[in-house]
Amino acid sequence: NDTVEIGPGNLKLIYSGKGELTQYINSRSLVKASVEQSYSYYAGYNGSKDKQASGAYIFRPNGTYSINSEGQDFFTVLRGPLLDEVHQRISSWIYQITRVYKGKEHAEVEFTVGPIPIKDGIGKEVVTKITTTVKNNKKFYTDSSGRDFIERVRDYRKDWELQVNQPIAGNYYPINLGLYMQDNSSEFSILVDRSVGGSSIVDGQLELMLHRRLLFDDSRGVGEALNETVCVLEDCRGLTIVGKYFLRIDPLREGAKWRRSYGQEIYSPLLLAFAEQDGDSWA
Amino acid sequence: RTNTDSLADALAIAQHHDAVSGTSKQHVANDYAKRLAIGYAEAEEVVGESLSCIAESASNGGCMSPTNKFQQCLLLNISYCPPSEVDLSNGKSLVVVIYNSLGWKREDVIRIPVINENVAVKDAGGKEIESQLLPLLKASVGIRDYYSKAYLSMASNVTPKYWLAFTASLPPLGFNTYIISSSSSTAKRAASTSSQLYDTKASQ
Repeated sequence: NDTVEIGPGNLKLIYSGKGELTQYINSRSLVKASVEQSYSYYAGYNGSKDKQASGAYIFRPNGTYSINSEGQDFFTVLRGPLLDEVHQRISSWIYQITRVYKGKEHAEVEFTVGPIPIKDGIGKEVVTKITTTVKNNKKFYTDSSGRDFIERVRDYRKDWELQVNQPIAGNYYPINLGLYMQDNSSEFSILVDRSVGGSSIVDGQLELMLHRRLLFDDSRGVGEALNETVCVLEDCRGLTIVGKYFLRIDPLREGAKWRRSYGQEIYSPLLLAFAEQDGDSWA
Repeated sequence: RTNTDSLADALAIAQHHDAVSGTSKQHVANDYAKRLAIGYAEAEEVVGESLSCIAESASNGGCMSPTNKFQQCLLLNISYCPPSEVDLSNGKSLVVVIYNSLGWKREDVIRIPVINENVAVKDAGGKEIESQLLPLLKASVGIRDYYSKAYLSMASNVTPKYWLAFTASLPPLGFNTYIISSSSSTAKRAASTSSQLYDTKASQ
């Protein structure tokens, strides 16, 4: 029943005794917010009733399925002077490490997803959802190829009257740098280290599509299903991807500086080079 | 002379809309990846020579022919870094040069896989700085083992057990040097014994 607090600096993440993220607290900016995180997948449409299947071009989800975390049995906390880490096994093919650094005021989440299982004959598009209490009233903001953040309004286009046929796919946007939402007191931002899909399907929630594996061609020109495999010595498996996203909650109008400066640091990571030397001759 | 022509070619080809959006056939995606890897490996040599030159320039007051051979770790995403996975118990030191390509000062936590747990990190002035050891995630080791089958000739014999973390401080558009060597005291081990709250079944 105990809660678990991680973070050696100003930022603390609070987990429930079941290993679920529950709170985000920044003692410097006085931000205290409820946060939840989960994984789910959208089943790829197989094109059986009409001919348009989900594929590389076409996102046409056929149901949303939760991937339940394996809970406290697969939850390990590591603490140290520079950073704290939470290791979680979400399922047999999804792992996650959440890091909170002493000198940083954002949380870093490293996800390992794959090989996406397809023995059930269903293609899957795997997403993570982060839920807060931010009252964004259908509005969220996504970057435009790393440039300006553009306002998006769920189920609405300012240039034409939108007929909503695909309530999820119709609100998805490409994310290259990040996305955020805000209400009258706070901003909730996520930055990514790679191009992904993203949206806000319900108020207070941001989601990222991290990986996908589909079994049908969408007949839009690729000519094969988006079913990437990796073969090592004739041992072929679906692709496993490893990536990071970074989340932060700021008081209103204080998030832009972090999104711009840290976004640049994600894009231009420090370059490491190694050399071996004997004894103390390194000087 | 080393150059970056293959990297330029690979980057030019990867501007195709299928490469950008991920709508190519798999064999084409494999070709993009291969060309980028060739370009990266080529650029690694150029960067290694440049770093040797600027590092010597800083210590000797002039850029002579580079004497230090610098290597990078292109497969750190699968926890594979042969240059850092060296046995430091025999008196050798691992020199890490870190370059900041942005125009502002940065402080960041660096993480590299190591096989020794008795290690210390010193800055360029020889002063020991705070470091931390973290265990490798089991999943990472599994992925590394899978891919290392393809790189058997490169694979080191010992799988690293830890990430060594330390804070690097970098000037704008500049570099800093850190030295990792064996130590009588163990780097702080992320208090993994005292705060592993649950006996994880994953470890089985």
